[in-house]
Amino acid sequence: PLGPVPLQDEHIYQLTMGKAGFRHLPYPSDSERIRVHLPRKPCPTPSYYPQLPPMHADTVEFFQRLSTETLFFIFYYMEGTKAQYLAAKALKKQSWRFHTKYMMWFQRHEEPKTINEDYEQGTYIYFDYEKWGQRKKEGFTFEYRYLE
Amino acid sequence: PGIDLTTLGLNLNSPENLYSTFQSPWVDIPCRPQDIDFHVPSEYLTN
Amino acid sequence: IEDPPGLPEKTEYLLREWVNMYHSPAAGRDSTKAFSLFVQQMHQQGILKTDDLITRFFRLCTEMCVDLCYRALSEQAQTQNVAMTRNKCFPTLDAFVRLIMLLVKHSGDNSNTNTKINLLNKVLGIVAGVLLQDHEVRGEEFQQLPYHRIFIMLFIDLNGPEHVLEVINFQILTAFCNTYHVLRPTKAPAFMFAWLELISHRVFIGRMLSLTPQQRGWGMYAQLLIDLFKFLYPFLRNAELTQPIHFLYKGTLRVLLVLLHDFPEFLCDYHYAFCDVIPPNYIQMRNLILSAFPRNMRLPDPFTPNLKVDMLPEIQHAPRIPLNFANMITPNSFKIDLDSYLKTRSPVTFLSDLRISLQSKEPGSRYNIPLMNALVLYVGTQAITHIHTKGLTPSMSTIAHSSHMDIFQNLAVDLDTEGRYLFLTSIANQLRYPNSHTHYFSCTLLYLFAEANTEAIQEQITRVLLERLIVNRPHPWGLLITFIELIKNPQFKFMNHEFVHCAPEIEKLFESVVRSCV
Repeated sequence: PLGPVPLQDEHIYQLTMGKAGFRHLPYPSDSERIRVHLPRKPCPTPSYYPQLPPMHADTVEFFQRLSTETLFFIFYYMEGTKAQYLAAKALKKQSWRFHTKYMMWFQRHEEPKTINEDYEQGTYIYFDYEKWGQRKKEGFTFEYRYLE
Repeated sequence: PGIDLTTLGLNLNSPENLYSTFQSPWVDIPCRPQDIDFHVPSEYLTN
Repeated sequence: IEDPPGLPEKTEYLLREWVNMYHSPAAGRDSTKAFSLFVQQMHQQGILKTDDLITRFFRLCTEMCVDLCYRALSEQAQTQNVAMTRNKCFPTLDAFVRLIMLLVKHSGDNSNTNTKINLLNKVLGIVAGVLLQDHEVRGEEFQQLPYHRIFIMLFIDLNGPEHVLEVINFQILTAFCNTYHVLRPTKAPAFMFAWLELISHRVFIGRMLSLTPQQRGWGMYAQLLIDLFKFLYPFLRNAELTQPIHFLYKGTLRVLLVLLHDFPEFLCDYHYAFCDVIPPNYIQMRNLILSAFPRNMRLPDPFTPNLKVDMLPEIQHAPRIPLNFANMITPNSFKIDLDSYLKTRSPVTFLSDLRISLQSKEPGSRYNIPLMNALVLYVGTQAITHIHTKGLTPSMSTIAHSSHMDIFQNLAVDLDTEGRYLFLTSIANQLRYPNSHTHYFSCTLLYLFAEANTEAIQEQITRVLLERLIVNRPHPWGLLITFIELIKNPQFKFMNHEFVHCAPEIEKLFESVVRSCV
């Protein structure tokens, strides 16, 4: 039984200004830090492509199933995001260790020749993000105090 | 009759909280991990 | 008062200097190294000497950031390159935001947090002031971009894992809520989409509704939602939505769904305040709020045969309503007469004057809806207390023959169609999850149906229930059990009423409900 109520002048003004606001909507990325290396580039894909991330795509278990190179890609290109954090956790579960002095990831390649409570010395694999590949480092001293 | 609220892009049966991946009132997909700013150790900021 | 000569130039120089330092690799973690160098420059330039100069500095910086954005946006009009605009603006805006955060963090000593909060309130007030003036001056050319970015990045920066900031987090939240209230959609309608984005941002919701202890953020957050509903009210009321308003409405539903899913207790607590500002004809949005129930509660299926609602353990407990709705019964003389009538059934004229007291002088509504809502809830809660003092529990028999029911029956009979619709709507707004209010008002609605002296009242009670049931889900539990009882209980002879057969599809609908009940 509530009949329509005529809009007052202030409501008309609000409608007009709301329409102006509607022309300049914020983008989701406006609420995120600048992504230097991998800014969002929404791209319309065929509707039969999955349009949503798979379920549980934001869990360590999901990231653990990714290949090492993929994890390093996520780690180095999605800096400062939850994806980088999850990739780091998954890499550690794949027995990589992040050395904060060199700010690089290392993985023991064989039983180190020297081990004491300060460091271990031996052959390691590290991920070279300049050449984008895993490389071996002989006789490397791995200092625990820099282990993250 | 209103709107079918299951078509607004929110997984209403999710056991997890929705707000932590809520992207925007204008978008009907949740945030992806790479969309969420995270306080990672400063050494991770290798770039 | 004009800026001192040279201050704009000095400010522009300093802002440019800071932006470069912020983006240099030597800035250090969270730009702290750059900041300690830059503060010396601010001292040298005398910016930090007086409160007035600091205020002018921030206003000039804000205006320069805004001008930068408008220049970039005007170029975008040619290039259509949205990313380019952001790439031009955000480095400066984010640097300015970091400067604000660091000044707030390092101002005053750590024990004296007032200095920090006063500075934050000052800066937020300045940005809001520049926004409102810009909104006024530019009219439809207004752009939300710079302000949205400044507010959201400043909020995220101030909510980082920093002990100094953690200690003052509640004051930080309060400062932002005050600012967002100042910038509510009725005051800055061209900013409304950015505004809803800001108050529904995951970090903001997390802080306001989850991380802040003892739910201290709930009242402030409820106020922001009320600001939104008040803006939408006149447009939803007419059910003619322009595309922008419909877009805003859908965005609002998304936010409410997140709250229903993650913080149902918040919606339970503030349902009353929200129903006051949601137009009665916006049924689905109201149902969404009324459908919330505490997560630790299991709702029995309303279609359970022989469901004994009054045997449910929760049915005795009153729901939390952190709002003093009794204070909303004005004028005081009316409240005094009301209390007197409830106690002694006098003054006798109270009932006959009731309809007039509920009239509204507001343009657009003949009745004072908030007063109606407050009266119904107040009389109902008084009735529940009255019944409990007699050692009884609300039921179709114990709610009858009381001064409280006199008032409800008088309203049912004496009000015109519009007034009775609003009255019945107030009652139906209490039909939620199992609690003592749901139970009492469910009995009241059924009692009014049974005791109605005209079929018109029974039809209107049915309409009020039906219009809430035929919209898309969700439907409040209390609404379902009331409707099922009305249809199932032979005492109401529901299917015998003429209006039940007023149209084939209506008749079919009722019969389908009867079948699913049986």
